[in-house]
Amino acid sequence: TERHKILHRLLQDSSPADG
Amino acid sequence: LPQMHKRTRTESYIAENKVVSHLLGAEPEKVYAMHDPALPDDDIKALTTLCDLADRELVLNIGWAKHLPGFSSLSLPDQMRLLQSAWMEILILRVVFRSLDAQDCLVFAEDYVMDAEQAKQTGLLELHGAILQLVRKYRAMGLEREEFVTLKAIALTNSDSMHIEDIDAVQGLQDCVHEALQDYERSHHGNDPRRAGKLIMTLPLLRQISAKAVQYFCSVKQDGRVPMHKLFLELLEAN
Repeated sequence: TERHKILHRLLQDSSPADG
Repeated sequence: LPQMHKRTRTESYIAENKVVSHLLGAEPEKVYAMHDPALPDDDIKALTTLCDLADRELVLNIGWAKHLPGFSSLSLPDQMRLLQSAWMEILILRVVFRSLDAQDCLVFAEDYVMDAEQAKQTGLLELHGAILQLVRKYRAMGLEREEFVTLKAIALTNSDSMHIEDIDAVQGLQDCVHEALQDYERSHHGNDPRRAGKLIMTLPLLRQISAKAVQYFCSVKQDGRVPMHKLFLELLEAN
C-alpha cells in the first residue's frame, strides 16, 4: 500500500471518477 | 415447463441488460492527448504524450472500476491487486476499440492517431503491430460496444493475480460479468452460439500484448529520458 499510494488514494476516494 | 424456461430466460436477459447497461453507463469520457506544440516532434515527445495520456486514462479507469457492480465490495487490497494486474490490458482494450474504424492506425486518443511509420520512429513498431492484430480480430467479428465493455470487466476480474485474499468474491464478480456476456450473446447473436467463447478466447492475445507493453514502458522508464507521472510509474512498478 505504501508503494502504491496514488492507486490506494484513488480507490478510497468517495468520488467515483475523479483523481 | 416451457413457460418456466421462458421466464428464466427473460429474467436472465433482464439481469444481463442491467449489468451491460450499467457497464455502458460507467464508460469513461473521451480522452485527448493535447500534446505540447512547443516540444520538437521526436520519439521523446511521442512517448511523453503516450505516458501522459496513459496516466490520465488510468485515473479514469480506476473510476470506472469503482462503478463495476460488486467491485467496491471487494477489500481494498483485492481491488488494488486486480488493477495492478489488469491495468495495461484495460488501457490496450480501450485503444483497440477506438481503433476499430481506423485503417492500420492506432487511435491512442481522439486527437492522437499513430500509423506504422510513426510507431517505427517511436520504437513502438512491434507493439503497434501486435495491437493491430487484436484490432483486426475484433473488426472481423464486428465487436460491439456492449461486448467491449463486458470484455473489459472480464479482463479486470480475470487478472490472475497470485495474491488475491478473497478468491470467491473475485470469482463471483467474474461469474456475474461472464454471465452477462453469455446472456447478451444469446439474445443478440443467437445464430452464433460460440460468439461469447470466441470473444473470451481473444483474452490470451490481449494479455500477451499487455505484457509486451509493460516490458516496453519499463525499458523506457529505465532509460530515464521520458517524464512519467506517478500513477503510471506506480503501476509499472507493480508489474
